[in-house]
Amino acid sequence: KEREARHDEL
Amino acid sequence: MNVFRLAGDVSHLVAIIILLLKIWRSRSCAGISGKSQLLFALVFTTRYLDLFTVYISAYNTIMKVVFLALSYATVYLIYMRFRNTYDSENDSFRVEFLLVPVIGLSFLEHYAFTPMEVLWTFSIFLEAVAIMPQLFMITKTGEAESITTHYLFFLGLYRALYIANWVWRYHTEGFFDQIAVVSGVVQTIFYCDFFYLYVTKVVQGRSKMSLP
Repeated sequence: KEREARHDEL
Repeated sequence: MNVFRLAGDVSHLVAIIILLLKIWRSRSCAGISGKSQLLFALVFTTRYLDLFTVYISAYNTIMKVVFLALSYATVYLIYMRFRNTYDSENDSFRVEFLLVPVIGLSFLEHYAFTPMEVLWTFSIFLEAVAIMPQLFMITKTGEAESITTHYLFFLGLYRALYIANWVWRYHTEGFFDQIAVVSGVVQTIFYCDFFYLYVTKVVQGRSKMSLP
């Protein structure tokens, strides 16, 4: 989840 | 997604398009640092490796493809199409002075010691310093065409808006990405001097921004 939240940013 | 991040991505896109159009329409890359554009292409390449492995949203995928395509197109125009207008003499910043510390730091500081995460961290740190060759070139030539300053303005604005996005996400969802925030603040600080010149000089309608 944490990684997802981070990598949804460009 | 929030309005700050959306505005930031739009500002980033505008910056890239301004530069690409300037080079294409003037058929020249005089005054443009090819090294910075190479570094930006490297930033996008190492950051968007998850383009084909993780699907987050249509927006995310489309923007990644667009940023990759436009940055490679810009590098192509500088080093191939209009290479005879490339001012390599003034684009003399030693990028190894940027790459070595950034590579070292991304091996020291990362969220996970996996290729994807180390490369992502590398791209975050690299983006903070990728504009150095361009700013160096402007100080060396002593001037920048106004269109180039508009490019730099939107490029600097994009990460400043991302900082607002991180503040917003911290207060609304408790999200905090330390590596991106620290690097983004450093990146934006590098533009402060330029922002001051931009507002005091270029906005007054002068065609060129000549540094003191």
